[in-house]
Amino acid sequence: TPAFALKQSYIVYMGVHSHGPEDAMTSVSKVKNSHHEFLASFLGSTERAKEAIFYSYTREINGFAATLDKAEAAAIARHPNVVSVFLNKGKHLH
Amino acid sequence: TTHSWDFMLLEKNGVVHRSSLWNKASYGEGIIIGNLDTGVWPESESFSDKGFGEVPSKWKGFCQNVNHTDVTCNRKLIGARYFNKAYASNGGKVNSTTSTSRDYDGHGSHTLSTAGGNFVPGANIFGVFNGTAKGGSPNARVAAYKVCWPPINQDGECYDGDILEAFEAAIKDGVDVLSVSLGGEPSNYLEDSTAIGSFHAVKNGVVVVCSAGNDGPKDGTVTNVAPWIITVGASTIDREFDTYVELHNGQRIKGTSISKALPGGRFYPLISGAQGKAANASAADAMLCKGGTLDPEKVKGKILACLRGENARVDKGMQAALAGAVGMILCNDKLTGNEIIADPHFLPASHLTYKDGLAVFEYINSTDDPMGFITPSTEHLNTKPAPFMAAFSSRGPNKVTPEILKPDITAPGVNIIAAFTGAKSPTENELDKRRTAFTTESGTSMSCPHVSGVVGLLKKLHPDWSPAAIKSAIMTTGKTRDNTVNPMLNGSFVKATPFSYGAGHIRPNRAMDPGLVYDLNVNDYLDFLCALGYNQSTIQLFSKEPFSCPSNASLLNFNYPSITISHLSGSVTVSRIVKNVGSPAVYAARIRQPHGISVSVEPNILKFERTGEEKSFQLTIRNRIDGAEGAPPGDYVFGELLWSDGLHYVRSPIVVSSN
Repeated sequence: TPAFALKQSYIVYMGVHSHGPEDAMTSVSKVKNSHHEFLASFLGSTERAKEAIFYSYTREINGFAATLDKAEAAAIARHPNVVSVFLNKGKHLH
Repeated sequence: TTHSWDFMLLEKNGVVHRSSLWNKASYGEGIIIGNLDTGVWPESESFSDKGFGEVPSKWKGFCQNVNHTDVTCNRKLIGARYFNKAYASNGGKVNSTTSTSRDYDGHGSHTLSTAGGNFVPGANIFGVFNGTAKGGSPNARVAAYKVCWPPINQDGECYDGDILEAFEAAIKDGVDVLSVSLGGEPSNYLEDSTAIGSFHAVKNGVVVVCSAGNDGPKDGTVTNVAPWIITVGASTIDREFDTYVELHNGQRIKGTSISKALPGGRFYPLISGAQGKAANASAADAMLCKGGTLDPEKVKGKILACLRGENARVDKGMQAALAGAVGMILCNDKLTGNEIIADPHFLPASHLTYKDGLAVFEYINSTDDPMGFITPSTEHLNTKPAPFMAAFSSRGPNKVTPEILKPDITAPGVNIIAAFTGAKSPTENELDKRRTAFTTESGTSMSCPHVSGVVGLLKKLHPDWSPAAIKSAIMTTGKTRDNTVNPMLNGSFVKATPFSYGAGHIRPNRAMDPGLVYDLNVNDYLDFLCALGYNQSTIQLFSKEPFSCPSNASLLNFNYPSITISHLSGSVTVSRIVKNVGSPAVYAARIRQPHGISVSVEPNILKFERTGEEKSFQLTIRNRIDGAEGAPPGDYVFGELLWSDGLHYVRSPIVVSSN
């Protein structure tokens, strides 16, 4: 059941921010809040969203990294503001 | 790097010519090179700030120093940060060694010093092979972004979430060049942290250079294939570290390694790993000289012949030494064939090809009292042929977008001596307490920062050039011939193709004055995504400005410096635009036709009256389906388009597969 679903870490990629680089610093907290609110709409509460997100990409890349279950990740991927949702996997040194 | 830059820049006896890119670009002064890797060993002389002035005012980064044990920046090493939350989210342990940008592995110090390290005379490995270690942009400032950690499982040690955060940080901090010697399975651009991060970096004017991967020589293994990335394969330089195996029957076999001489200058008893096996071990495991598989009673005082596999090359003779062997002969298996690498072994050792290894085993098995000797390694310069492609270097075709040739370029990546960590021995064994400030490493990880160093120089010389223009300059001036003036070979010494080397081997001095460039901007990359079939609303999310996909978006007309036609049926016409970055000139086109394909160019003369002027041309590529000489279906064939004004030679590989 969803309550016991396997949680994995995912990247939710949403493209580019609408703010310019010059006001990026001032809008960091605004962006973080927007990521929390966005994820809260899938997880049911802002608290749960805050717990799940371990990176908010706030300056240039728009998106966040969060611990989610598969169904949550799939639902987020269908949102029109989301470019892609993919597993936080490891790459190798070459 | 004690020789690789001399090889690329054609320097003789360490003398830098005044027309060299190094001189013209003030050795990269004022440029900031970032590195996504395992961090940095800040005490390395490669990162000393002696002679460096104030940090450039554009720099917004910092030195992240949480536990105060740790990394101190200076006027050379101006940034050092670490990103471990994604690693931790996958079960990685966070402790004092994973909460620091200090490089406990050595990989990050090696790559960063290759790209932007100081010139360090007297660099050596355990006292041998003295030389001057050199970074490509030695006057540049460097910044380490640590994203790779001790592996948790087979997945890989550099996590997507950390990589993306590091790209974010590097863009914000103000780096000019990012060197990224890591990668994963080739995947969809929008689900690949390197592709996404580098897209945003390039959008901000940062040039991103990535390694192609070490999964060669299999075809279709190249990774980091997004067209906005400079993807780098690995090839040799004209230097070898020869170590001979002498057998008592008079055979003398050339191998390679970095190791000291066997003591006494006499022959020693020689046995195979299987003959030295412990009672409870399998002969197959003992042949690989794995830990716990060797019987010290049988091995002590002898030279051990081990098969290259899971262990013997990786541990660099440590298990053989622990079992009491005096020397090791490391023999390739059939799969690794001719690829031999000069690793710094723990004991006197020589790495042999598959064929030569068979001769050693045959001697051992056919002789009652086999004896052998290993000579000390000696450095040989001006070896021929060079460069040739490393067998391990990942190859095309590009599995994500077959219409884009990858890798883009090749650079030195075999037996490269550069800075190392002070935290461990290059044999990677905790029992080996030796430390060395420099060591040799091989991989596309090593070739990537060579290109990053060149990019630093080009950025300095041409601050107005876009990342795509810099990439084009590097690609179109590459060479496809070796120092015997014959076509470049691959690791098996058969003719290599653009699937191995892309546009060829990098020529930094030519890249500073390419004549023409194939330029691209962010909208071109968005058009490229349209042509791949991404929908308008998804692509709009990448662009702050209103953007609509052109109705005629086409991969064929994407202004890439190489030309690849996948599944040609009949004929196609390809458009390109070249920009003059030199003086007014008249360029003429020359085509080397791919086998069974006819290529024509229209117009075949381009007249440029000023710098910055752009001209377009069209290539028509037709399969000679009517003749017996047509290209074989499914096979790839290779040709070349060359524009020249007699002074500049602007080369593009042409790659065609037929339906």
